[in-house]
Amino acid sequence: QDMSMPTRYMKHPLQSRWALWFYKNVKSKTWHANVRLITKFDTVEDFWALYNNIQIASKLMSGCDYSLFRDGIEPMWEDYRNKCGGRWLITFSKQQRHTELDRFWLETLLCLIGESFGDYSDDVCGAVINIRAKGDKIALWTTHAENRDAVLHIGRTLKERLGLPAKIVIGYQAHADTATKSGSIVNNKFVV
Amino acid sequence: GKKQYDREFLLGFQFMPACI
Repeated sequence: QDMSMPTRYMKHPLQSRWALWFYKNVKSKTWHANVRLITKFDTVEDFWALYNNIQIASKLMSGCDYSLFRDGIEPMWEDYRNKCGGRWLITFSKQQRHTELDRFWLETLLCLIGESFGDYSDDVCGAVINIRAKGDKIALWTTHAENRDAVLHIGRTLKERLGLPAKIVIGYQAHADTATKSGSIVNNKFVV
Repeated sequence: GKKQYDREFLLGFQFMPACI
């Protein structure tokens, strides 16, 4: 009846609802106690409303993480959708924090919410950025380390979207291997 | 079908005025 009402603006729904988590390293507390859910969103517009209003990753304190995971998947190995999975891992030099890190993280987020991995997108659980004094890291987590075709397609797509040159090799590590490692070296299950 | 959005589409919404 009210002809003066503007046409309702429809937000653009995402395929999944996503949850953004924040980790701050407080040494007196357990890892679980240091992880907090910030918020969830399921539209393009709500993603930007969040992204534009939180601290950019490169300005976080050392020891902090952001994690973006599909709603219902916790950002930890123990979640049943992660425990048989693994991660594509990209490590950065200290200098890259100020030149490339935020661009790479945003591109990773856009790959996730845009479901950029075609038929293999369902294998993607989420992504994590670690801000660390010794070197920052971005990791994309997938649900099953044995899904070779999915893992490789996701890795190649990520590498292309981030614009990494061919000579840069990134590795995929199974969480089971990371969790049981004795030293700091974890064997790559795949590389692209 | 699956809702897939390419980067240019997503980036186009970064600075859209907030809707009520």
